[in-house]
Amino acid sequence: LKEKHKILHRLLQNSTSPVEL
Amino acid sequence: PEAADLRALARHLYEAYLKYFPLTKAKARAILSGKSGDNVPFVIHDIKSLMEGEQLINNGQTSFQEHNIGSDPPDGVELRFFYSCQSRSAEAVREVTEFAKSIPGFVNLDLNDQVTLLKYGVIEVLILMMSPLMNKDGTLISYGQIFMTREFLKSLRKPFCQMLEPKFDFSVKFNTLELDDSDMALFLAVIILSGDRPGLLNVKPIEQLQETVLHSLELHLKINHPDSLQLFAKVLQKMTDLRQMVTDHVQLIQLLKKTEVDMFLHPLLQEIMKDLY
Repeated sequence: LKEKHKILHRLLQNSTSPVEL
Repeated sequence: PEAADLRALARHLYEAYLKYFPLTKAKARAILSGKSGDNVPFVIHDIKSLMEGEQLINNGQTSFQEHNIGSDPPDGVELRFFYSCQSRSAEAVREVTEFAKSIPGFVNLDLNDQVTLLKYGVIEVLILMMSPLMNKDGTLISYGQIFMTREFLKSLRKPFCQMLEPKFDFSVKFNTLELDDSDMALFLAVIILSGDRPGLLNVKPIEQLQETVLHSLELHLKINHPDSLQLFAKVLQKMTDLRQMVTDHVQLIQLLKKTEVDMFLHPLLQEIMKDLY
């Protein structure tokens, strides 16, 4: 599941700035 | 002591809500009722005003162009506006994720389950959070800088004109419950902590967390709205409507993918919507 949701996973693991989105 | 803990939880979630969501209901209602001083939104009611407002839209949020996906923005006012909505939605997913992480116990859940809860809950939360921005005549967008009329949205070509109309219908009814930001914070947490999402590995701890937030919401509504009968039950009933709206919304997006050849769907939104229902 984590593999299929890499961005969501990244958001959960650390704060991502809007630019990185 | 138990009631004190539930009150503390309500306060904590309200503070997190204020921290992560830039446009609160209090601010939005002030703008909509013209009580926000100089903060008068630009009104988009036709193509001409949309063109003028596009500058504002793209200043207020990451524009499609900034994503630089290797091609020029497609023609068509509907698609351009749709891309702006996608950028704002992706940013809102980030805000909801930060809020979810602030729910006590959430980050201790299995990481796969955290992903699942967000995947299934985030569009429900986003639709719910549109309600404070809407009235029967239109909606605030772009962090409250713009008011777009419902009639203009209805005049867009199909299926774009069908995307927001169900949200207006829901919002007008939901707004009659008169929840404030502190109520909303607890309700959002209840939605996120739904133990019946498909594919969850460890349901028990999620249900336990939700149970606590539900108690906190029930108590908070009694204190905050002493004269509103059965408000807790009425609020919970809205969860069924939200699920149906997400199903319909995702179907519309799937339709768009088929009919709009050049359409680009934001990678984060793609992740969320893929195999959702």
